[in-house]
Amino acid sequence: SQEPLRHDEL
Amino acid sequence: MNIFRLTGDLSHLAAIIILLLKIWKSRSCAGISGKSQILFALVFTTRYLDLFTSFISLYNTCMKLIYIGCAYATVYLIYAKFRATYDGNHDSFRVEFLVVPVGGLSVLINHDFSPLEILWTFSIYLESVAILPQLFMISKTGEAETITTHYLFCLGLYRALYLFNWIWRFYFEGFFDMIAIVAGVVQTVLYCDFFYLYVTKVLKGKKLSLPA
Repeated sequence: SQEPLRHDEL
Repeated sequence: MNIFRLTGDLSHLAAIIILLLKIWKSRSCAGISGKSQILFALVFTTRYLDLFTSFISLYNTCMKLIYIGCAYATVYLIYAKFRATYDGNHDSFRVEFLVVPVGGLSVLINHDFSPLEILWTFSIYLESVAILPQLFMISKTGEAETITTHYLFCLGLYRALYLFNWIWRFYFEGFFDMIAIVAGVVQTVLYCDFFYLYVTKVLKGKKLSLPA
């Protein structure tokens, strides 16, 4: 499975 | 972090604080859509669940906590502390017409079919339309207090600045997030009519009132 996406914005 | 992103975040923060202070100082939430504020609380709650799973930066964590805290404080002031001043009759937008399609869309179009990712997507889509009950309320009553228009301006400016941030990030980092961009464009477009009124009326010292 893929790396969990990181949302670095607010 | 670029200047557009930072000023966007600060504009967002300013909007949230302006609204809280307006309600607190006037001891009234007249003219404010409680439904929009509940939607924003839902937006922050579903988006910032990653507070539990990943650490990005101290700035990121602090801002998320402040946004969530302020959102719930606003809802509390409207529906509990100053409930008597809440103008429920004019706050008649049917939020299920937003939440249900947005929920469906976030299940259908997302980056990854996982619970956290779907909730993040839901929050992005929902944020883009969460202001509609507020704009609907203003169109119904035909007017808005000047301080309320400052709130709306900061809130619209925030997403417009994010658009520049995404252009910047695309050019300099090769980064883009299509879901955020499309929803951000929609969100910004919804404010265009209001921006026009803000510039032509409020900035010239007039109260925002719509023609009957």
